[in-house]
Amino acid sequence: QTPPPTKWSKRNLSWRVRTFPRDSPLGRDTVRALMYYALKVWSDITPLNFHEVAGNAADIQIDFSKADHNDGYPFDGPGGTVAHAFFPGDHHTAGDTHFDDDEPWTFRSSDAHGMDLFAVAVHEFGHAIGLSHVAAPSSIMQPYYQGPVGDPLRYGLPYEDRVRVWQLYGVRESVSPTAQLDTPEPEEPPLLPEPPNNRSSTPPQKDVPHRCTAHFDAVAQIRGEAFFFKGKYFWRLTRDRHLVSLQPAQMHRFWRGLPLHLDSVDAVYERTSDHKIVFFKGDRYWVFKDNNVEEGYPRPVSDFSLPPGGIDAVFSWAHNDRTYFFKDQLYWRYDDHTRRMDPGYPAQGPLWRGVPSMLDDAMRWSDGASYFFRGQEYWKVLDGELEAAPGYPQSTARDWLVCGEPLADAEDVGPGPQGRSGAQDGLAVCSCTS
Amino acid sequence: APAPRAEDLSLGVEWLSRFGYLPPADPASGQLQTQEELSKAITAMQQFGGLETTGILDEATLALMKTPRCSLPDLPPGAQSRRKR
Repeated sequence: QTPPPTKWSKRNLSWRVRTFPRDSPLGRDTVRALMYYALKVWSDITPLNFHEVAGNAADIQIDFSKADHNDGYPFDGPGGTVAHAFFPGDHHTAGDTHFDDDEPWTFRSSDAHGMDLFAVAVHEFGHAIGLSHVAAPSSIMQPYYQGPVGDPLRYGLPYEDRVRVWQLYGVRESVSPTAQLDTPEPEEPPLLPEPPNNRSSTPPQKDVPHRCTAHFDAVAQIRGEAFFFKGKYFWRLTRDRHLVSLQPAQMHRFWRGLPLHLDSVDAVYERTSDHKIVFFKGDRYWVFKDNNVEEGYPRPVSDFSLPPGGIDAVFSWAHNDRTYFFKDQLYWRYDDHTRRMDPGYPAQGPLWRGVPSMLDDAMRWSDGASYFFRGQEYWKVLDGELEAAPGYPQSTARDWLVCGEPLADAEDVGPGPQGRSGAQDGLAVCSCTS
Repeated sequence: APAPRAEDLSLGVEWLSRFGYLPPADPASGQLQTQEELSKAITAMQQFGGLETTGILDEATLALMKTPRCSLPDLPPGAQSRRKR
């Protein structure tokens, strides 16, 4: 007598942590990492793909809320109901997942009173993709909290949950439905899950550019964060525009699969169709899933119907969901969903009044605006507008890379922070990843 | 078995309604449920929760009702109110 199950008709689903726990020992990046791994539990065995995004358009919006939060499922303080998620469908809350901010959320805690966030998240994401409660005591979809489920990196779904999700979405190609997924408990303490980071154990080399004087090769918004590329290095800013480190990270150590000898990139963007990340250099391009290159790359840019010679800049304009390529004074408009260049291009730039026709790169940001970079300056174009906002260009180094006013003599700039505010001690702008 | 305390009964009825074992309260009769319906709902809840099915609000049942859990109902809306015509 149960109604037919609801499920997503698409296979690429975006997610975002919209609000974080307020008084929790778990940091934001730990929460994001746990959400990533809890979703991965489901995507590892089904053809579903989850991608973290910024902005309000995510399919699965994750919130930490207290008491009544206007969705018909009020929370009730510590204990009682701890979380819920909405089933797939056409309604705007479909897939949204809410955790009670009054619970003592923990991760790998020995405290028996804590509420293991990973275990609860795996259960709730089961709802978010269409699974309902079951009575089977070993199922993750049993409605009662049963304590931690072990290491997020090694957790495998019980057989009945695997079967139920396969009934909805089928089996992921790389998975054998009869394979035993259970793994023995690790003897060593498992590693703390973290999103890919840019830490390097090697000391900085002499060719390290300085962020305050660099003319960036490429700029991109990836998973809601900003990446500024220069030479073999890049800087990373969180979605709150906080610089993760004053020191740049080495590109090939993070973007695994880029050739070691690659001395720079021309342009980078995150595809809206599947959230893969595309790097351009000269006549070639590479496609990354997360921070690992896909098989079969590099490939020629002619795949995009672009002429030889490469591009200067690329970005996806939120206004029309089209990707724009720029080279010298020309630009092309491309549909990432159909993988076709729109007819009538290239056209003579610029499309946006006030923005220079020759660019280093461009990106859209979580505020809905598009940002265009050239030299040490950038221009902002508000969502849907065709003209740069008044007051631009502004200094990229000052507004994005935590530097002072543009320096008269770039050669005098030593390593270390430049600033005009409390952020100049560097510590104020660091962001811990766990 | 001893009769459940009034507050446990109240908690039980509210809990069973919230998680899909009892139909939503009838506006004409307030929260009133028949004893038979209540017993059936408790039995269903005990079955779903892996408890011995007694049909009464015993200690184990009340303890399970106080266990932290997901907010979503265990049974789909309307599942408990279907009857033969």
